[in-house]
Amino acid sequence: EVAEQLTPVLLDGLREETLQLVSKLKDPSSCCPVDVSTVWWDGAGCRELCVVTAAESSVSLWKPLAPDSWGKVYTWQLGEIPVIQIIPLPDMCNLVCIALGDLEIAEIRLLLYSSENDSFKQSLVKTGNIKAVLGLKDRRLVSSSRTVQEQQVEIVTFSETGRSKDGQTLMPPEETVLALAEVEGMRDALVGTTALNSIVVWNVKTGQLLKKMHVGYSYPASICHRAYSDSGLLFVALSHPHAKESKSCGNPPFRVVAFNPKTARSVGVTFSSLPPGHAGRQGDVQDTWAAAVLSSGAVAVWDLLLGQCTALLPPGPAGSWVLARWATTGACLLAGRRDGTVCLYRY
Amino acid sequence: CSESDLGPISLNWFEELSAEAPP
Repeated sequence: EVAEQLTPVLLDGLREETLQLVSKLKDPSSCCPVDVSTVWWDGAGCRELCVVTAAESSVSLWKPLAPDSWGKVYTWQLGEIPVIQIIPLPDMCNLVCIALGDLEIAEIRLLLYSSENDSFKQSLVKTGNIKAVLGLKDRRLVSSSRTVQEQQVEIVTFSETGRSKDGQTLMPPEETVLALAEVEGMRDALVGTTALNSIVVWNVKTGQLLKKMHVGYSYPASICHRAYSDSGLLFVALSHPHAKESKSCGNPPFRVVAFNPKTARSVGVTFSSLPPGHAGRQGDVQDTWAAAVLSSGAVAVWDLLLGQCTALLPPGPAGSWVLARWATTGACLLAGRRDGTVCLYRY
Repeated sequence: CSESDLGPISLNWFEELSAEAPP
C-alpha cells in the first residue's frame, strides 16, 4: 500500500522517465524539515554519499547502513538563529554549509568533522545582510550581501579541512543581486538575477562585471537557477514566482531563455508549465531537471530542455510534500514531508 | 534562435566581453 502511494504519476503523453523510490529515512525527534541535501563523507575507510537534514535549530548527518536504511551519525545543535537552507558545495567532503536567518540570511556556517581533535565542529564563514549564496565547484562559495551604502559580491575558497583560504570580490552591479547560478562548462563564468529583473554576468577569475541584460517585463522577479553556454549563446534556467498566467504558455514555473551576451537580446526557448489543476511552486534545478513543491502538496519534475513535466508525486495519506531538492550528485531527488520523512527517488 | 532575433552571435563572447569590460 505504501509503495502504491509513493508511485509517481506520469502525465499523459510523456516519456518513460520516472521516479523510483530508493529508500526513505525518518527522524523521530524532528518534525517539519527545513531543507535536505547530500554530502560526501569519509567513514571507515571509504567515501559515502550521506544525507543531511535540517530542522529549524539542528542539522543531522545520515549515512547509509543498508540499501534501504539510514543511521544518524551526528546532530549539530545551532543557536538562536533559525536554519533557513543547506548550501550544497558540490565537491567538498566531510563538510556541510548552512545559511541561518529569519526572513533573510544573516549567517553562513560550516558544519564539519575535524580529524585533528576527533570532534564535530561548526565555524562561522560570514555574517551580514546576505541576499544570495551559492556553492561552486572547486570548494568555492559565492555570496552577495548589501549594506545601506554598498553591495558586496564575494567568493571564498575553502581548504580541504574547511578553512577559508582566500576571498575575491566581484564587481557589484547597481541593482541588488537576489540569486546566483553557475554556468555549466565555464568555470570562470557566473550569472545572477537582480531585484530589477536583469541577468548579470561576471568573469570570476578577474572579478569583472561583463554584462547586464534585462529579462523582460512579462516575467518580473525572475530567479536564475542554472546557466549553460552553447553555440555563442547563454541559456539560463529561470523560475518566475510572480509570473502572470498567459494564454500562450500557461503559468510557467520554469523557463529557459537564450541570451546573446554580445547584444543583450534574448528569446524564450522552453516554457515548463504546471500540471493542470496545480498552482504555486518552490523549486530546485540540477543539470537540466527541475523539481518543485506545488501548493497542492505534490512534487512535480520537469525536463527543462523539453519544457515538459515528466513526473508528479501526489501528496499521500502520510502527508503533503514540503521539500524537493536534487542530490549533489547523480539523478537523485530528495523529497521531504512535514512529519520529517525524507524519501530518496532515482530519476 | 536566429541572428535576426538575437543579433550577431560570437562563440568567443566570454573572452571578448572580458577584453572590453573595465578591469
